[in-house]
Amino acid sequence: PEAADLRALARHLYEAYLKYFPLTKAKARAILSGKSGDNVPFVIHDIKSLMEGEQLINNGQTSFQEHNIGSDPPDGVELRFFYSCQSRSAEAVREVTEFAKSIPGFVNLDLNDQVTLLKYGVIEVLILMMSPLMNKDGTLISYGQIFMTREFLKSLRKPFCQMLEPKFDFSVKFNTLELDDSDMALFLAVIILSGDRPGLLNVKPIEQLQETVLHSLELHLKINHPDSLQLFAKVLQKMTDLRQMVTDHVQLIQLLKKTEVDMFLHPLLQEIMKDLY
Amino acid sequence: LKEKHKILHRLLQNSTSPVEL
Repeated sequence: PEAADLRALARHLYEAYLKYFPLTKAKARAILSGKSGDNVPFVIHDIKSLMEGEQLINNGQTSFQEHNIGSDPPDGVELRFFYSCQSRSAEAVREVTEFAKSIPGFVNLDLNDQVTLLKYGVIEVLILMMSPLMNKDGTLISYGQIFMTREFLKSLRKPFCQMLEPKFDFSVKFNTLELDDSDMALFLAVIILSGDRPGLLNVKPIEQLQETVLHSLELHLKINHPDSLQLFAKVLQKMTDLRQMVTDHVQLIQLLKKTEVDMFLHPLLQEIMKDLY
Repeated sequence: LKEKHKILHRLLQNSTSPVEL
């Protein structure tokens, strides 16, 4: 019966994942490998193609202009692109929040602790969820409508060119584990339910929830990847890399705030990053 | 904590549409 409960939990989280995340790994890999039929992404590889692609970017997600913060969008292709990324990130935070709420027991936790778990977990989750969209040459953006090359991202001015390179390095290694969407759903829940986040008021129930999801993940990986040795341990090791990447990412954003005088940081992202580490 | 994270708090309490974000 216990194994049956763990299987049911894995199914439930996979269904929630499919419900809240519009671009699954299965869809992304189909697009990246050219097996998605007519769904061929627009490739951005230089400034000219970026200009052409901007129209697509702004159709695919809320544009900077729509936020109407009382000023014209700033000049500079890097900042404009950065704002598009922020809008998509804010929307992704909403998706992750909905997913978190679907984890059995999450909404019964102290509300302050729910806020803390999301504050500390959401950027780790967002970075992890970029992996299925990436290969060594570039990344899908804008819900899979656009493929942006890694070389183009590296050609942007500092520090913008430094923002995604560590994520590519991580993703290429992480993708060799070949997790699918059902594995990812459980792993995301494990990350969200980390009982060692600073300032948690009631750690015990969080650890109990995480323990159950961990058991479910271990069992699921054994069934789903019978030939992959030590996969559970390898997956859990990635949590350390994710924490380091968030620390580095937040430092880059702090640097941007100092160097880019006109920079506007989305209020939701500001909330999350303020006093994070 | 809730005071310092009003948007996050709102997202947790009810589903917010992308436009409201």
